[in-house]
Amino acid sequence: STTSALVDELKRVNAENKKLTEMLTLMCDNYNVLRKQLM
Amino acid sequence: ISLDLNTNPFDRNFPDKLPKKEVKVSTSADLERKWLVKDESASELREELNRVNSENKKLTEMLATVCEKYYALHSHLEKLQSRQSPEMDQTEQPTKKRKQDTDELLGFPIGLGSGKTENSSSNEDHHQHEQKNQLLSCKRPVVTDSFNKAKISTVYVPADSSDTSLTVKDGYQWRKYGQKVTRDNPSPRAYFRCSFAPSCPVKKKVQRSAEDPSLLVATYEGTHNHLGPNAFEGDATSQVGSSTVTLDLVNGGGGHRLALEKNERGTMQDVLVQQMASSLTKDSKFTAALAAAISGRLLEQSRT
Repeated sequence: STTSALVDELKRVNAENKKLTEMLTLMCDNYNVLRKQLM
Repeated sequence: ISLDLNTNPFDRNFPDKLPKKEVKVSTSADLERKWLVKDESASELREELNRVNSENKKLTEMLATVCEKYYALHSHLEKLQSRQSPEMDQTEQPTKKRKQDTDELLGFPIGLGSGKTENSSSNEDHHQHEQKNQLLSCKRPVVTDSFNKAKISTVYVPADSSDTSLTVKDGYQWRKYGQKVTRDNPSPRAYFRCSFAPSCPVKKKVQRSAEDPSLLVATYEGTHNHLGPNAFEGDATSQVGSSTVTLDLVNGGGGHRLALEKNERGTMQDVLVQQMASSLTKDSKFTAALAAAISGRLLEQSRT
């Protein structure tokens, strides 16, 4: 049961990781667009 | 009663004495191995979990940094845009929006740490759209406030109640670009920008005081990036050497402190004239020419 709980937690954290990575990519894109606008 | 279990390991014949029980022993060893494997996998899982968690933390920090930079850049862009199209009304509206957006931003990191799992790949578009909304909704954080802060000062000028021109003689030249009636005051409010605009960002609002109609309230936004007004230009909204009585409500804490503000323009001109005169008097050629001209004029006058 401990192992399965760990696996579940790992899944959740992985999903969060994925979400964060996507948001970071998106934010970087936005930042670069803005930078180009200013240049 | 003998307590000997015949488990003497030093007995060479001991293994032979345990014919079938060996099977049982091997099963428990297997279980033990299985437990060990489980323990190993659990520790591996824990390690992996720690690793992903630390990666998550790093990602969150990076995201926060990028967000901060993005907002700083965004506010800078807005600042530039507002300089290009200086509409006084538009500068008032974002203040309300800024507060609202700041509140939204404060809620932003909570959304990140909510720990919602999204395993379904069919929801990815919706998920991305949601993220975009989240990112777009957190424009203008607190950082931008200090960035955009312009110096604002209020000046109270006594004015004739019959004068409807809303002219404040502060020594600078202004261009009127708008007028509107506000809810809180029956007198219209006039908007001016410095005649050096767009290079000079200073703006001025003038309105008759609602409490005391004998006073005009001039609100200045920004600081002039040039010297005092040019003495050789003049229009209806500027006068040389004027002085205004100011009532500083911003810094006075409601104490209605009266201060006499002398215009620096006259002083500046005097200094320039004095400098010019002193440099000319030091020039021997100039004094000689001046003396010759005066003596020549005097001789002409004496002849006539």
